[in-house]
Amino acid sequence: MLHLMSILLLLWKLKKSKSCVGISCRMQECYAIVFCLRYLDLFYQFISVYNTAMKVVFISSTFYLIFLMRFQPPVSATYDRTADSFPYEQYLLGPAAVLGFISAEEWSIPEIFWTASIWLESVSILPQLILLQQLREVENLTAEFVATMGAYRFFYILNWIYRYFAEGYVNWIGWLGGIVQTGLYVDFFYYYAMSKWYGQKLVLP
Amino acid sequence: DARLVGHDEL
Repeated sequence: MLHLMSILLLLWKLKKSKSCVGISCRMQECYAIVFCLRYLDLFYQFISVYNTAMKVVFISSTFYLIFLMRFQPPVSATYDRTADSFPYEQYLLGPAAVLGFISAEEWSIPEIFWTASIWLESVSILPQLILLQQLREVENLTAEFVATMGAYRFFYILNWIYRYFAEGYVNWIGWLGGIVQTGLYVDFFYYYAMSKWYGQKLVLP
Repeated sequence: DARLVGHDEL
């Protein structure tokens, strides 16, 4: 729900301000790749209506966000290609593919794709964080969006602890990826919490 | 086999 909320917040921000200054389209592209790799199972397995609906919403809303930022004026006119230039193709995609291949529990295409998607998701926030560090001053809605985008994985960790004790659920790759992902946010969260506490604008060091 | 059940998380 937090993940969904972060997407809705971003959509709302783009529609309301008609600007995507401070938003990394490259992060959305990473997520689009994550979703396409992971949700291939839409074609051959059914878990629940909720699960299927969320997958479809995540994929379609993420592609819509990319479309808005890259191609749809007036939002696309505010997109700064030079600032949002983190080369995830080299730094994230390659390593995620290699890690996905060597750490997959089983060498099948869906399993390798799933594993690679977990590793890629764990670092997908990097383009966004690096963009914010260049700008330093973060708009309120952008701050909420990034905070919810980080918080959802933290709540997964709580759920994993519950599931481990309640059902003996084990998911080593998911857990490790989740810890890396949450760890990358800790720094941002700190500055976000401080700005909320003091009721000031979020300014990154 | 857990994989037969598939990944049930998003």
